[in-house]
Amino acid sequence: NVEPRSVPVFPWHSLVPFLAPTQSD
Amino acid sequence: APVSPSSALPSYFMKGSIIQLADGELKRVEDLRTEDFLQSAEVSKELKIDSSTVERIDSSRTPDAVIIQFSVGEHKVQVCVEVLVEYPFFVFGQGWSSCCPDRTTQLLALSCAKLSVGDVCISLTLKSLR
Repeated sequence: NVEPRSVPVFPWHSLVPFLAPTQSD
Repeated sequence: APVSPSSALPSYFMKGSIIQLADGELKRVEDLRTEDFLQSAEVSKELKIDSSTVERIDSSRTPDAVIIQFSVGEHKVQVCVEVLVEYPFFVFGQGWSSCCPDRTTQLLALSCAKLSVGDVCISLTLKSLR
């Protein structure tokens, strides 16, 4: 029997850069 | 100081990678559309989408890297990031774009447009950050 190979699944937000500006208030 | 780039891009940018949207739907990275990011962020309790406009693209002392200056969000906060030339950003209404599309396609097989000054990229911030 051949074991099915698991395919990695990535969450959508890993593809988007986190450009969170530091707030100074 | 800009964030230093890593030596290799994450594997989720490779063509054919499976991406899970916030509603559970699975899509390949090359099939993602602007709406997928917007709808996923709407579902998210913590994350929101911000528009980040490319203001400048400068060469870097690091080989194969560039320094990109973004104007982020409604307050137009200036943020600099240092990334590899092949790093793909998602441009609103256009899709994946990088400073060197040929290299992105060569390394990741991901089709890209050329990232240019004035392009508006999708980026994330925390909803609680005000």
